[in-house]
Order: sequence, then structure tokens, then C-alpha cells
Amino acid sequence: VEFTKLRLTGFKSFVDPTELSIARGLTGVVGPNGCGKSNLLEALRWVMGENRPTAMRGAGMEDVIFAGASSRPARNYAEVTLTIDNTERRAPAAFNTADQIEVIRRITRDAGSVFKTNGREARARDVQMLFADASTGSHSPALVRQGQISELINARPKARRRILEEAA
Amino acid sequence: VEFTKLRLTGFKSFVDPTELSIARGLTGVVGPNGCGKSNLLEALRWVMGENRPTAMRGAGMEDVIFAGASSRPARNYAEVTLTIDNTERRAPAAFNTADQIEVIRRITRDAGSVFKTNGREARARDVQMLFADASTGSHSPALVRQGQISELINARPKARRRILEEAA
Amino acid sequence: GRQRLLAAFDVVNRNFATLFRHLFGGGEANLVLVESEDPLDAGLEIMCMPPGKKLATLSLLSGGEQTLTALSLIFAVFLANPAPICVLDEVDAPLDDANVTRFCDLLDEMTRQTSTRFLIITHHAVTMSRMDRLFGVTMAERGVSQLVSVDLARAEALVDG
Amino acid sequence: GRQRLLAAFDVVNRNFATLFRHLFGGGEANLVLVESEDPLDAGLEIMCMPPGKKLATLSLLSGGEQTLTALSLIFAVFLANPAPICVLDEVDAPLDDANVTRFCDLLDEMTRQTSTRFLIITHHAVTMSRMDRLFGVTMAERGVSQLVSVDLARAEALVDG
Ligand SMILES: Nc1ncnc2c1ncn2[C@@H]1O[C@H](COP(=O)(O)OP(=O)(O)OP(=O)(O)O)[C@@H](O)[C@H]1O
Ligand SMILES: Nc1ncnc2c1ncn2[C@@H]1O[C@H](COP(=O)(O)OP(=O)(O)OP(=O)(O)O)[C@@H](O)[C@H]1O
Ligand SMILES: [Mg+2]
Ligand SMILES: [Mg+2]
Repeated sequence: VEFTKLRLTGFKSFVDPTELSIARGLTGVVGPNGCGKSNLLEALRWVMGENRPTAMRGAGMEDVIFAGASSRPARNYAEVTLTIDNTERRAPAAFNTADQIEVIRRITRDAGSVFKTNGREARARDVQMLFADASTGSHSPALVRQGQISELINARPKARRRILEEAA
Repeated sequence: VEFTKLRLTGFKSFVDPTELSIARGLTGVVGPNGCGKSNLLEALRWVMGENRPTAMRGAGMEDVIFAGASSRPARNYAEVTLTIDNTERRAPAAFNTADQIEVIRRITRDAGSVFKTNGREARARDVQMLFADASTGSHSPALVRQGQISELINARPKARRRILEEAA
Repeated sequence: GRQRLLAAFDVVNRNFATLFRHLFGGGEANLVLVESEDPLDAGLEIMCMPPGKKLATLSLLSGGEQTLTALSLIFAVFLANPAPICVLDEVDAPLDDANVTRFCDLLDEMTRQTSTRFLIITHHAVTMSRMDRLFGVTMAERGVSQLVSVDLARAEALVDG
Repeated sequence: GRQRLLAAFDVVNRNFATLFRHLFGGGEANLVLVESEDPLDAGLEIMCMPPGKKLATLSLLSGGEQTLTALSLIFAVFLANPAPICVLDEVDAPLDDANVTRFCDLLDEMTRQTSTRFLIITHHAVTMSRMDRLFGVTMAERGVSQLVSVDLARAEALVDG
């Protein structure tokens, strides 16, 4: 499977619909402090099924919904869509009927979050399986959070072993 | 009191006698990764009485003694001298007899470490008092280790309060 | 103990709010004692609001914003009881050039308000250019550190490795 | 589980030693399972020796050396089981320009060996210049993020804030 596009609406500081195309090779993301770069990585982890608010640097999961700015009111929901190219048909059986898979996650204030794959509602567990089978997911060691490198160095040996289990 | 000079011999990667003059204002220290910049801060903390090996990034305190390199044999001792200008005679009474105070700490393999102030042996506790009275010391909040900023941010509120006690 | 800590808290809190506005070019911030009625047992919480943004807990701020907030706190404590020496080891690493410049402005301000001597370890070209003098550490012989006094051009070449 | 973990350990250990030598331009490094006979309960220790230096535990290495060692481990695991996407958020912050260049050489190598797509968040001008394409994130309206496609000159201006 190949990831081709990430679309955010109302997710953290990305209040307006924003599309990041993910092409082959190396794509650089730059910008001043506090402009929203790390929020993009969190949007990717979130749509892949992350369920710990601390991984979104928040207290509760609703902290991912746009909380407002001086020129904009707060929003009521946040939504992220991940587009996957499946023309080589390598996805798990349950998802392998189409050339393209669109995974959508949407959270609404006071109503919790819902997943959809190609328009049909899906369980978080199914979405997490889809990504685990593709050697990725919200806990993938290939997603390195800001400051995570120094955590890996200072971690106890037993905690470091966990990174090996991902390779197994 | 004013700190004017730091001299290292056999301390970590500074095997040859090295003198860092500390002038007024802003002194920048630059150099490639792994060249020894952070070792200078550790030398300063150490001569002021630091007694935790982890603050020297080592397992035991003898890890501060030059361990050798491809072109040099290991050393048997490490020594750091801090020169303090005391012309304004603000030092605590026990040290206030001279215009200049030289604090020396020396550690020898298998023999522990010894302090000297102006040539006479001193106890670690006396040296620590000298610096505490001068609003500094090995735990001073004005000595910020590499990576310490993110520790302060991620610390629990009770651990953060400790920085206030230094100001009291 | 308790009176002194409360007095120190008031001074540091006032310094913190001023330094935060200085470093962020606006916004609001303050310290709060939490988790206990007794200041000697309480925790220190940091509430801050960068300019144009909603009040955030520290964890929602970006890496660079957290660094600037932490520097405001460190200098707030430092101003309450200035030390003869201050050493900062690559504190500017997460900052973009605009914030590095604000950080250097703050350092200049500190040298005006106190007689503290500063050692600033850095890889940032902007910070190097704002120093009064520069020392380079090299390893001409692998594993053996040497200290040399350098000018700006030579310092930049050193960092380029 | 035990057999698979041991097999993975062997592959990752071999990758790690190669990548370490690649990133440091020499030296030796390997992984060791410690604290228990049972691999499923053991800890992972990292032994490394930068070129020209004595064998050191991880804690004695410098900030930049630790970053390169950790990157070697992350990529060693990654090569054992390549993911469709890899995102690195300012992992190059502690590195000097020479090491940033080696880090980018490693990224190029990864794009040759796998079909993984990489998103690299960075402030380093050297890293920016080695990307295939660049996106800038701006906050024209305070608190509101926007994504724009940029060229190198515009990207450097963005980071200068
Ligand atoms: N729910 C939300 N609504 C609005 N803004 C939010 C929300 N959550 C976080 N933010 C804002 O997003 C900003 C942080 O963005 P982010 O961490 O992505 O910055 P960054 O570009 O990575 O910066 P740096 O270079 O400093 O790491 C913060 O200023 C924070 O206030
Ligand atoms: N006792 C010792 N004997 C010899 N070398 C030592 C000793 N202790 C530490 N070192 C060496 O000192 C080096 C680290 O120096 P230091 O941490 O000061 O680097 P640095 O200039 O701060 O680099 P960076 O920019 O990456 O932070 C390591 O490579 C380590 O091997
Ligand atoms: Mg960030
Ligand atoms: Mg260092």
C-alpha cells in the first residue's frame, strides 16, 4: 500500500480544509515555531487509530478539535482523511475490493469519534488492523515525534526492547 | 564574586591542560558534535562540588578521568581549577582573606577526590557553602544542561517547584 | 521557609509574565501553585497564552514555544537571585531564526541588568554572531579536545565540521 | 514469539552496526540483550565506540553522537520491516552541518532501498536543500495554520520568521 494524501479539517490549528499530498521520496516540511508542523504528524497518527490523548499532547481527545483563535470561533468537530493507493491489492481482505482506500476519522464535541473506510462505518479495531498489516500504525517506530530521540536514549533497557518487537 | 578562569587537566576529553578565560558579558562556545563543549559545563559543576556521577553522565565518578583515545593512553587523575576574583571581598568569612580564590578539585583513580582552596585542603561541604553563599553551585538553575529545557517542561508540577526554592 | 517561598513566588511570577511577553512579542502567562494549600508542598503549574492563540496548557504548545516559555521561567528565577555565572548548553536548538534573535535580545537585556558572566554553547549562526567573543572546541586528534579562541568566520567553519 | 524476536534481533543488530559505521564514518557498535535469559523479558543495551574514541556507554556520548546512534537504531528496525510512511520531526536539531549531511546521505540510501515515503520536518537549511519537494506551514492569521508548496528560497525565508 502507498499513502498518497492527508486531508485535515478543524484538526488542531488546521481549521480550514488542508490537503497534504504525500509523494515518493523525501518531502520536507518547514515553517516558524508554533505554525503547526508537528500537528500534521499527529493528524496522521490520529487517523490511523491513536486512542491516547497524551499522544496528541492534550488532556482529552477533544483537544484535537480547533479551539479557536483571535480571529476565528472554536469548531465543533475535527476530521482527518488518509488516502491510500491500493492498485497492487495488498491490503487485508476486508479492504481489498478497491484500487483506493479512504480512511476517515471524525470527532464531534460530546459525541466521540467515528471511523469510515470508503464511505462505510468501521470499528477502530478494524482500522488499526488495516495499518498493522501494512507495517505501520499509530505506534510505528517510523513515526518519530519531536523530542522522542532523547527519550529513546534515556529509556531503560527493558523499555527500549519494545522497539525490537515492532521489527519482529 | 566574579568567576574569571576555568582550567582543566585530564578531565574527560580535555587530557592536555586547557584554560578557558571567563570574561564579562556573552562568551560563545562552538564546535562540531562530540568535540567536548558539554564537558566544559560539567567541569564547572564538578569543581563546585557536584557529587552525583549521573550529573557527569557517567556510571562512577572516575568516569571524569581521561579514559584514553586512539593516540593517547588513559590518565590516572583529573583536575579542575576555578579562579574567582574576590577584590570586592564578598566571599564568606572563611575564604575572605585574599583578593583571589583558587578552588581546585582533583580525583585520582582508586583514591577518591580532594578539594583545595588557595593551596589548603578543604572539605567538600566548605566548598559547597562558598558557592551557595555566592548564589551559585553545582545545582544552580543558571546552569542549564543540554536537554534540560525539555525535562523542565515535562516535569511534574511538584518537581518544578524546586526551581522556586533556589530563588528564595 | 513558607514566607520566603511565597515572597520568591511573587517576584518570579512577575518576572515570568514580563519575560514571556518580551520573548513572544505579546500574549499572557503566569505561574500557579497547585496540588496543596501549603506552598512548601505545592506544585508549580505554568499557564500561558501565546499572542493570538487561546490559553493552552504547556503540553499543547509547540516545541519552540515550550522552549521560550521554559527560558522565561529560568530567567525569571535567575533575576530574582542573580548568579555570578550562567551556562546555557544548546538551549536555542529548537528555535527558528526569529525566536533566536528574541532569545539574544533577552541575553543582552540580562547583561545590562546583572553583572553575570554568560557561557553560551550553540550551533546557531545567529547566536554566534551576537556573542562578545567566541571559543572553538576542536578535536584535531580524535578523542582529544582543544580550546581555541576564534572569530566569527572561523566559528562558522568549525560548526560546518 | 521468542524465536521471532531473536531472529529480528539478529537482523536489527546487523543493520545497526552497518548504519552506525555509515553515520559516524567508522567506529563500532552493537546491541546486547541484558537483564534476563528470556529475550521476551530482556532489556536492550546499546554499546558503541565512535571512531578514535574508547568504548563508551550511551550516556557518555555527546548530544549529537547520541542522536546519530538513536537514528542508526531507528533505521535498523525500519529496514527489518519497512513501513509505507516515515515521519521524522526535527530529529536533525542537535546535529552540526557535517552530521546533517551524513543524515541526508542516509535518507537518500533509504529511498533507494525501500519504497517508503518520507515526511521530514526540519529547521536546518542543509536538510531543506536535500529534499525532493518542500511544503511550508504558515500562520498568516495568528492561530490558523495554512499549508503552501514552496521552493528552497521561500522555505529559508519562512524559517527566518
Ligand atoms: N485544538 C487546537 N486548536 C487550535 N490550536 C491548537 C490546538 N491544538 C494545538 N494548537 C496550536 O498549535 C500550535 C502548535 O503547533 P505545532 O506543535 O505543530 O508547531 P510546530 O510547527 O511543530 O512548531 P515548532 O517548530 O516549535 O516545533 C500551538 O501554538 C497550539 O496552540
Ligand atoms: N573520561 C573521558 N575520557 C575521554 N573522553 C571522554 C570521557 N568522557 C567523555 N568523553 C568523550 O567526550 C565526548 C563528548 O563530549 P561532549 O558531550 O562535551 O560533546 P559536545 O561538544 O557537547 O557535542 P554535541 O554538540 O554533540 O552536544 C564523547 O565523545 C565522549 O567519548
Ligand atoms: Mg514541532
Ligand atoms: Mg553537548
